Amino acid sequence: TTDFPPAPQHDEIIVPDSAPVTSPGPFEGPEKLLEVWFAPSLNQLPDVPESSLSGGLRARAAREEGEKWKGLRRVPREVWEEMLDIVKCKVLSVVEGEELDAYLLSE
Amino acid sequence: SSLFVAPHLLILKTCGTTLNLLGLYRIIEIARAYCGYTNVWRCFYSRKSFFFPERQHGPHRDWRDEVDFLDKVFGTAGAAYTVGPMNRDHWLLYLTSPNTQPRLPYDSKLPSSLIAAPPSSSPPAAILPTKYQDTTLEILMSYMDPKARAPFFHTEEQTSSTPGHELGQIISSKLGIDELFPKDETTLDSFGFDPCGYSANAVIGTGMPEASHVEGKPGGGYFTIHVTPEEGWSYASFECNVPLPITSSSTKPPAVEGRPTLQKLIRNVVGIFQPCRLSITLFVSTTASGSGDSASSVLGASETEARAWQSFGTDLLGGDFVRKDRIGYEFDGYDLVFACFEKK
Repeated sequence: TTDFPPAPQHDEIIVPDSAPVTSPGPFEGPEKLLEVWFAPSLNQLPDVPESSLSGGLRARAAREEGEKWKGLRRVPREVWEEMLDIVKCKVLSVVEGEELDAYLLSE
Repeated sequence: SSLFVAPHLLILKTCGTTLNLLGLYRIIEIARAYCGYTNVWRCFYSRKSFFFPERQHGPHRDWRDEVDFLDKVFGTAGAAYTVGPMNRDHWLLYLTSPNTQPRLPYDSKLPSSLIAAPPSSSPPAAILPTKYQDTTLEILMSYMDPKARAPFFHTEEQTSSTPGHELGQIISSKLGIDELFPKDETTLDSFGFDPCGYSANAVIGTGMPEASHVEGKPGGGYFTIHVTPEEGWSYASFECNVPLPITSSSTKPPAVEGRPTLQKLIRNVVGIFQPCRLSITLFVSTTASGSGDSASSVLGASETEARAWQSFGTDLLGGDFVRKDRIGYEFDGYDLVFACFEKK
């Protein structure tokens, strides 16, 4: 089991919307790169009991077994956009590959 | 900036003063709600040292804050590394051990409006497994030559009359970015920013290294490029996970006709952006490949460490560059080779 430290208070880590996230001045080129893997490979997605999925997604998940739009790719674009609002990025365009969606972002 | 989403992983690469790590909580929530994923197999967070650290916000103000943030999510499963010279182009990495249950600092609950949103649909496609190869190359380049920076600036007339995607296409074609990989397997999406700057995402082949839809064909992958061309803090990055031919006498290369070797790809990219300084990192999964492919063997002409080091050596970029550092790491399940070069 993992020994977690105490959880932080919400306001310790969230920058208020009013914070000046961008202002005139030089633009920082070096990127922050975050990779979150939920399985070691495409072919080793975890078995997920339908009961753990939210609402109407259960039936859909069952239907999609073995199909292209499985795992994280079943998440609608607007849900990723809401996450990207937190990060302070906007979607410019999307390319849908056979096993991968590539979103080009602002900033 | 770019976001890549595959069924089993998500890659978020953002520049400027974006709050990349603040997206982590939502990513974990979304994966739980939509996919039932309660554990994170691996999490990687990395970046080069900032030009202007004082301009960053939230956890990105300092590497220690970023590590604290991640530790609060992953507990003792995470480890942080500083790689390279601290007073120049060092590189920072945080990674977790396999299969960790993340912890959110608040009650996880997505807004109901998001849960209710209908998932997109598309015709089904079969996924056939082939040999799994997880290799990621990253080239971080700074202080570009003025000639290399010039194509990324646009006049007011250009930006007012040409949409960003068209500008991106023009730049991609002019600089040969659309020919880094064979055109017939490249889907390129690029954008030219006003008044300067450039981003590109490319999906190569099927899009993921370990899957191929046609037997005998190599797996695909992605590459992504971001450029900030302004003098004084010019910067370009290239990241790629496409399987490449291996120039090894002992390792049979995969069938990747038309694709450049790793060394040729690095030279082509560096030739486009002409940096004065650059760092190169190569991450190779060692447990998943199961074939003894280490970062060093993929990089070079031999599986022996000594010869591999030599192949990622001073002559990688020809006589114009001098190698300042070369560092190797063996992580749990991954090998990493890092090297810095400077123009003579």
